[in-house]
Amino acid sequence: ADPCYDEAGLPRRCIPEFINAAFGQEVSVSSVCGLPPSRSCGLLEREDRPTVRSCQICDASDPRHAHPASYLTDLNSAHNLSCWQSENLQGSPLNVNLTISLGKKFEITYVSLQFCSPRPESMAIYKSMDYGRTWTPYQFYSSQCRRMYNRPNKATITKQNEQEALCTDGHTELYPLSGGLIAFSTLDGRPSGKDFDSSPVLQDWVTVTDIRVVFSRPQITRALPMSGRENEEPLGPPGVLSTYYYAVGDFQVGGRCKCNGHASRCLREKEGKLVCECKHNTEGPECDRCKPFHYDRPWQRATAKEANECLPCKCNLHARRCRFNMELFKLSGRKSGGVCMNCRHNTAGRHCHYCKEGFYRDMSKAITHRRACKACDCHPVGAAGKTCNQTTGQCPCKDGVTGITCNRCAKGYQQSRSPVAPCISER
Amino acid sequence: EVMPTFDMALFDWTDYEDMRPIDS
Repeated sequence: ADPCYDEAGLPRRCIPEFINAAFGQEVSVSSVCGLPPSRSCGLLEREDRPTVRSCQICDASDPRHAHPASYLTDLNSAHNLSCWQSENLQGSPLNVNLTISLGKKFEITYVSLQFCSPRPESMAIYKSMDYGRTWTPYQFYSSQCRRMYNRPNKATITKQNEQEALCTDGHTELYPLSGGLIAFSTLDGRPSGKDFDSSPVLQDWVTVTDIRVVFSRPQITRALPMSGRENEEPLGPPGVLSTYYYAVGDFQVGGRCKCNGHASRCLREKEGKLVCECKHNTEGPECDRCKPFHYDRPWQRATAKEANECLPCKCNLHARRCRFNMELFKLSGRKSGGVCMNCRHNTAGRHCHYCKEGFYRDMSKAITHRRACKACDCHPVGAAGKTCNQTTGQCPCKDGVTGITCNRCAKGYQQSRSPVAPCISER
Repeated sequence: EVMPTFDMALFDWTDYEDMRPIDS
């Protein structure tokens, strides 16, 4: 059964399944450890000792000790969390970026990061809707929102600012030292989220082609001395600004392939590009327009109540092209706005529903028949014009002339020698 | 009574050449 149609074959809204759109996708990172091999130390929480320092080698050329960006979106298990890790960074906080391209517009509901290092003290999430050409702030995390991002901490979300990035000091604590999570729910707390179907603002808000995460500041660096020599050694004295790094084991972007309610799945084209499998007479990467000749009403997103499928223009099989006219659509009570173009088979009119001048309707045939319109065939001499009655085919005859095509003299008249007055009274 | 159709050959086209049907 096609989810885009009900049991009776009527169209209904359909949506692709919910997925982690980041899974298996390439992530572009601004920093990765192991080139050249380096030694880095992090803090671990242990039952016997609250905090110990653990040091390890990062070597990009050795798979056992590498921490590449591909580990961000690979398959993770609870027992084997493979982590991407940045270079050792030193001094004033340096930005580290993670950028993921989803390859297509998605409507996302969350972005989450599971850390192998302590979570950053300040971090920003940005989104792009145009494949990385422009970026919009999506969410900020910082214990100093105003200072870092010039935004208030935990601002109240209203209908006026629900499409703006907010800042929170949540998820910025030092602990847990490893395994901490940051998860941003795109609709959480947004007032229009309850009526998402009728909120173009939020539909736009959740639409994403790329996500960028920027780690702006590490945890209180003086509390994290990182330059240990042994593999595992006690915590050193605080107050020393030392090296730090970021490490993330899992980068998820949860959502659905955006198809505006007109497709139940997305497929890969021959070139590998992801596109919606559009139904309801729609087309485009996001089923975002009507197919040619299906403009009898404007394109609309499908809702739970109404599939809003694109409808073909009513041209009685006499035209292949049509255009949409909003004024006619409004005049029809928002039912039909299609105007047929280049009516064929001698038809004319908005729907190719009557015969063009010089032709009349043959009532023995349906209007959809290609010979529904017959030539008037008005006599060049006997008729006063070339246009006949649309229904009967009767041509306008000169005085004394008769016949459907005005090709005979009426009773009491005889043919003259003048083509101007072909019939003259016998009297 | 069926009236005969015009006999185009009977018309005097002298002054009305422009009106003359192509096939007459």
